[in-house]
Amino acid sequence: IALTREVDEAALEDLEMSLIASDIGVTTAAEIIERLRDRGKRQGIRNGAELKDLLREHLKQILDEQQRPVAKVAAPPEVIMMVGVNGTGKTTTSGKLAAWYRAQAKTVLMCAADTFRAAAIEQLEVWGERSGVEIVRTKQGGDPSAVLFDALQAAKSRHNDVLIVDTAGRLHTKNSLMAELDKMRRTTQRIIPDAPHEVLLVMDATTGQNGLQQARLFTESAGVTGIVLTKLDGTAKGGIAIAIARELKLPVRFVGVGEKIEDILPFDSGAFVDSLLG
Amino acid sequence: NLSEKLQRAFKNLRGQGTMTEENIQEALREIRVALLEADVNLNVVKDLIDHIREKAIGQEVMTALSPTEQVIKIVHDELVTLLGKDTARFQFASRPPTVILMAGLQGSGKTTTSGKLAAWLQKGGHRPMLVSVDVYRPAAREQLRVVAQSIKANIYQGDTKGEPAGTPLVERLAKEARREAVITGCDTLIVDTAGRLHIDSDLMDEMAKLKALLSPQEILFVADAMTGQDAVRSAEEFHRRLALTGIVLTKMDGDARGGAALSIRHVTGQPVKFIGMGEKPDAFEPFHPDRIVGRILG
Ligand SMILES: Nc1nc2c(ncn2[C@@H]2O[C@H](COP(=O)(O)OP(=O)(O)OP(=O)(O)O)[C@@H](O)[C@H]2O)c(=O)[nH]1
Ligand SMILES: Nc1nc2c(ncn2[C@@H]2O[C@H](COP(=O)(O)OP(=O)(O)OP(=O)(O)O)[C@@H](O)[C@H]2O)c(=O)[nH]1
Ligand SMILES: [Mg+2]
Ligand SMILES: [Mg+2]
Repeated sequence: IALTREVDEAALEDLEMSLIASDIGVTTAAEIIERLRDRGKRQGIRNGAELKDLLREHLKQILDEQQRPVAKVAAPPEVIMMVGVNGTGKTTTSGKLAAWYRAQAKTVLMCAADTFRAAAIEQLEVWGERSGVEIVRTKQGGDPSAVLFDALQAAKSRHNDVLIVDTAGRLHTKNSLMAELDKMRRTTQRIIPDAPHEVLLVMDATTGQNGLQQARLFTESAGVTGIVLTKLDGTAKGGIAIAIARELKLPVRFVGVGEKIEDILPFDSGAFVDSLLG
Repeated sequence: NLSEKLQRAFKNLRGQGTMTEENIQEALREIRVALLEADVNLNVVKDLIDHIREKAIGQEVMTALSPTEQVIKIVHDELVTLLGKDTARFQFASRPPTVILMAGLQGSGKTTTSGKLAAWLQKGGHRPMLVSVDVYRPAAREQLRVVAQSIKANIYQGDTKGEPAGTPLVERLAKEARREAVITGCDTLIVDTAGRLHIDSDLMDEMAKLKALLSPQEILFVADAMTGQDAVRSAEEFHRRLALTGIVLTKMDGDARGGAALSIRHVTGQPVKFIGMGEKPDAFEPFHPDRIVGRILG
């Protein structure tokens, strides 16, 4: 069988453009399309629709390989830390997640560990009211590790199922802020040995190639275990999540699809890839 | 880096010769990759490469180093031309108050930038008034109030009177703030708005209504420097609905290359007027095109 069958190059080029347009990255797109070209030749696939199906399958596979069941928590509380650069949706997602866990009949506590930004604590308190979840807080400008300590002790003594920790937005290039996050993680480990059980990197779906560097450095300082991709109700495709899955082996756990409390969905790789390829 | 990649791409063009379509092909590919990795929009990159190719072909190559230097210079000049060579001016009203309307997607930095703009205007001897018409986001109006307090700027708080969050309330607050600015002798009014999607027709209508109500001298699109390919779509729609007068690129204190600046400038024709370089009110600078070009080219 000849291995040099023709593949529809125009179709491949269209697919490559749509991958780049989705923010998957020019190099990642080229590698994926090269692999698709090889496979297309070997399987004698010529038409564009079939190539697109193959591509859909491959992208889904990249994402599915990172999906793993969330590890069972030895003893409550399960501690979930929300981290990420400024403005991505950490506080909003904390509120949505609190409601989501409550809907599963879990008892939830939240920690307002962003003691820096103007009205950050007040913002989380509104989400606490909306989700019916109590917030452990301190005064503005207080020590984030100290309020985290209080929240962990409270969650333990009250036997809460889940503790959600909202942290301040910070750029991964700011060493002192990343060190603060590392310190918060170590504080958590001292009080609850397996915690934090989940460290969710909250990323804006409009983020470009910088998202990879964010994921790398946040994983170094905070031990990221998964991604929440927000603002997918916009027109951005969030393709950076595929580059992150491929290179850093991180799963997407949830997606944010709006500003209301119910606008959160567990990640569905098929739906995500369908929307990406259009 | 790009220079090294171009050196390799030009290994057949050492010494003398002329740049032709063939011998610069590999170099153009490297430039394309560099621009895409810097988050410049795909279609903008296509246009840029065409212009660069046009300018390069026919150029005489003088020394072994010169093809790389020449092409880098062409690329650099092309990007600076696209961004607009000079630092853009801020538009004041002939009769106060000058109204500045902040616009943009969720989380881009509008509220923080409103405070920075007020601080910048104060330094320039102005008397700004701030108002938040973000009646939607939890504690948004409180956030601006705290920011205003920290820089001792006037802020119109207004009373929402338990009215439901919606455009009528937004319009009422904006009207009252403008009147208050006039009464208190504030010569500038900065209107902070809620983040919104360019595909949300009700909220985009609200922006259009705010514009009609306030007749702002400046409508600033506040965009996150780490925005990727989607930057053109949102910027284009905001520009179509509002006729933007300028762009603020925030979070430039990170390591995002900032290619979105090129994309947004290209699709709106409007200049980047300021950049945000941090979370504090003083982390705000007028934009210099050549600095971001260096950053985009890595
Ligand atoms: N459309 C849309 N907007 C969202 C989504 N998630 C969050 N937002 C909005 O994004 C903006 C920023 O959200 P926050 O929750 O304050 O983000 P943050 O990461 O906590 O911000 P910092 O704490 O300042 O770093 C708000 O206007 C939210 O309503 C989403 O899934 N879709
Ligand atoms: N490092 C850095 N952070 C910034 C900059 N500008 C804004 N931020 C941060 O980005 C986050 C979002 O800023 P906001 O001012 O709340 O954004 P917004 O556009 O008003 O958000 P919405 O009203 O929800 O649409 C906050 O954590 C800010 O402190 C900047 O230039 N550099
Ligand atoms: Mg927050
Ligand atoms: Mg705001």
